[in-house]
Amino acid sequence: ADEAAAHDEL
Amino acid sequence: MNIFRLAGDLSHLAAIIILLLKIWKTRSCAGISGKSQILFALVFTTRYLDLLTSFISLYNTFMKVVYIGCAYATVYLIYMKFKATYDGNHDTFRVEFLVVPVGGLAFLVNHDFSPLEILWTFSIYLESVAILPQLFLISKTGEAETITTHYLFCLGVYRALYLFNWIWRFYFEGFFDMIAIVAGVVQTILYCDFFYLYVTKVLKGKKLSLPA
Repeated sequence: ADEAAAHDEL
Repeated sequence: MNIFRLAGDLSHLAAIIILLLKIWKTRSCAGISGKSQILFALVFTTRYLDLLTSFISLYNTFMKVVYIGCAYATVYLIYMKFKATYDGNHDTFRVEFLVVPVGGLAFLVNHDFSPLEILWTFSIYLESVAILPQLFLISKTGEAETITTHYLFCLGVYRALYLFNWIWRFYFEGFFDMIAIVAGVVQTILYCDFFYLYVTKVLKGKKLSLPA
């Protein structure tokens, strides 16, 4: 999967 | 964005605001670990460096700026403005025992060996244990003001809600971030003892005090 490609969480 | 994530962020925001207001209104930071607050400021600083490199959403940017701003404001109130009320004698947790191993782990276990990614990983690991100086302070003094327990409760609930968010995202988006999940589980577990005391004492109108 696209594991943590961008960190969109805070 | 799902309801668990949003509720988690708002709970996190509530915790930060409760702490700031408590210190501001009482003109005192007694019972608050300045060390934990410095660690949280470090967590936000190292995690949100991507404010400078990538834009995700207005919501994302806004919350990051608020979290960072509040974290430094809290540190300022504790170490500068209300320094006289700071409980330094009890705030004796050795933070190097957290920062050094966490730094080493961030170098060893990360998604990508790049400066920004290592700092992000460092922030995730550090956040999971950053509350320990605060819990240590409470165990040393044997008690906590009720407003401080509300702060801790909101802060603990935030990461617990993120766990549900990650379950949701795994099922509906196929998304998972093993580093965040493992650290989030550790972080939530650290609050379990406190949750128990909060429910059995504070919610029944009693002050949180530990047996001697």
